[in-house]
Amino acid sequence: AGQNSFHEKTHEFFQMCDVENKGFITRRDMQRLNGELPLSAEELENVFDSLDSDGNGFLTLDEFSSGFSQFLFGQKVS
Amino acid sequence: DPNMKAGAASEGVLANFFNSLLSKKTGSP
Repeated sequence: AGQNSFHEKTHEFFQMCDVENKGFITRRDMQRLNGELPLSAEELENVFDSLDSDGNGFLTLDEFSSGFSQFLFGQKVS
Repeated sequence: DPNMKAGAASEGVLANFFNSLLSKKTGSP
C-alpha cells in the first residue's frame, strides 16, 4: 500500500511540473514553478540538474521518482 | 569534479523542493 501511494504522489508531483502532459519535464517546465514554489530560479535549476541523472535535459518520471524516493527514504548513493 | 559539486549543493535544495511540493499539495484546499 505504501508503495502505491508513493507512486501516486510521484505521479501527482510529476504532473505538477509537466503541465503539458508531455511525459517529461524540461528546464523550462521547472522554471515555471518559480512563481508557485518558494524556490529561486537558481535553486530550481539546481533541482533539475540533480534529478536529471543522465544529464540529457529531459526529466523522466523514472528520474523524478528516484529523486523523490531519495528524499523520502534518505537513500544516499555515494 | 562537477558531479561532486552538484551532489553537495543538491541535497538541501532537493529536500526544499519536495517539501514545497508536499506543502503546496496539502496547503491549498
